[in-house]
Amino acid sequence: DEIRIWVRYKEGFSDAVRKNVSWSSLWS
Amino acid sequence: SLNLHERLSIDRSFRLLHLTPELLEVLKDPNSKLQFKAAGNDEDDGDVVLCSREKTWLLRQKNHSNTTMLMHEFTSEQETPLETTFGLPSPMSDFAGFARTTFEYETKEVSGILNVESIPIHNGSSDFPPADGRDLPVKSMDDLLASSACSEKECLLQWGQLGGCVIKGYPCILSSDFLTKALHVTLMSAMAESLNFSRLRLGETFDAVNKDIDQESNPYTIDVIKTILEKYGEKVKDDDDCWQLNQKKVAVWYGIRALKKYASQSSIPPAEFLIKWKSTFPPYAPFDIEIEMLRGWFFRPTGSSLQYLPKNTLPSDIKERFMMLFKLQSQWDMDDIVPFVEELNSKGLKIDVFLMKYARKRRVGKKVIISSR
Amino acid sequence: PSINVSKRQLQTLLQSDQHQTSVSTPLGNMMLEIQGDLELPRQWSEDQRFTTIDKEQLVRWGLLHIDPSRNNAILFVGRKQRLLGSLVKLDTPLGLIKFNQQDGIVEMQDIFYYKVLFKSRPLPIM
Repeated sequence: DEIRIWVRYKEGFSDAVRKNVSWSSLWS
Repeated sequence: SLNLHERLSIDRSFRLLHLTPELLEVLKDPNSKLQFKAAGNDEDDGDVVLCSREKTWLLRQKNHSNTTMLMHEFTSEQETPLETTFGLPSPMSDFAGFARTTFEYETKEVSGILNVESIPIHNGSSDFPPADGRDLPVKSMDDLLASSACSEKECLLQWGQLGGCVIKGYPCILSSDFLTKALHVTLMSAMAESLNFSRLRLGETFDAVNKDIDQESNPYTIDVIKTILEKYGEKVKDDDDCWQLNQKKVAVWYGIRALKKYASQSSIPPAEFLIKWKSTFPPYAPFDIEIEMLRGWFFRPTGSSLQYLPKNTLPSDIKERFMMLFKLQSQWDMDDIVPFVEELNSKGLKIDVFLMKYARKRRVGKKVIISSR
Repeated sequence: PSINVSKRQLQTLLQSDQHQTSVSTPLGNMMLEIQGDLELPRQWSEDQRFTTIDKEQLVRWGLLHIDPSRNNAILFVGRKQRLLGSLVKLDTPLGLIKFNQQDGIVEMQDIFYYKVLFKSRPLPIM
């Protein structure tokens, strides 16, 4: 089965970092 | 059960935005509008905010480590082969992933800031604006609003307070000197025509100022008079064209100018200063004055005499500012020192707590005295 | 710079006060989240899992089953993995916004109140 459909599990969840948003990043 | 698919080519133009209760209210109001804005122009890449007509929210990107897939239901033309291995009901719908996101935009309500970086200062000279607005990067109020990370309501409020003026469509800020002259002339003319300071109409006030002025060289155009009313007055409720003069604001403006003029090089006793201050008003002006109104603009080098101290000469570092203030005056009445330091209370601490971080506080009778640690 | 956010697509939704109460929104969108990386082929293959709908090439990668009475969810990924998860109410509803650079238009297309979340380690298919 060459078609790879797979979840690579991650032990933890991280979402601590926050940063301001630049105008150009809205469109990229 | 649902069949899940994903598009082979992912669309990267989707974003997820936190909708607080306030934002949901704005969305639900059919008359409201929401805009993404940033200070400056496209290339400046300032921080993006979201604005309704009245409020500003800062966008904060919160990255995360999960896979989030955004999917849309569709009708499959094919007969999907039954997956009998799992013993589940056969699939009834199909969803296709069209985007993946690894972050969300949080929204935090903030105070919008008017962007006056490129707005020229106008001192009343007749050569403003230049023909065709040459060399003026901001060519209209719409331009100014579009280049400010600020809601319309907050922008206009700040604009009025700053002495912003629109001359032949071009935004400018009136210089302190020009504001002072225009205010003085407006007050004198209004009194001469017995206009009511509680109900000053733009048209009447303009006519009063311009009675007997040669129009050729007249800098006090209707836009300038409007700026004066906006800056030194408050719009009367439900009347678009009428302002109530804020007598305290006017008195303070004259007082600061008087401090600058009479108490810059050396200090002046308060009683003498009050007389000087009063003398700067137009004759018969009805404004009450008190030294306390000018807190945040003077210090007392010796005993009770006053000396001019503009905040923009003080350090912006809080420790250094306190050091400088105590160097100029070793002990301060708490009410006198607070206006010099409260703008640096960035964490919004209670004022007592804030002062105690950097200074010593003690009670002497009814007064609270602040000195260095 | 400044750009209006169009809420044209949301109008009927907002007016009728309808909003998402189950796995997909009234407008047919769903938010699925997995604690891990989901690897899928990015190139077409002659395999029954690949289809084309409205000129879009799709790969079928999973099967989702929701038990609405308990908000439990099972996700089968490929032929080998099984994930257990649930329908979760979002702390703050999320607006789905498209930034269309070509047309210079920004549009809020939907609002998510729930997501289907899988945070446990995948199990083998028995």
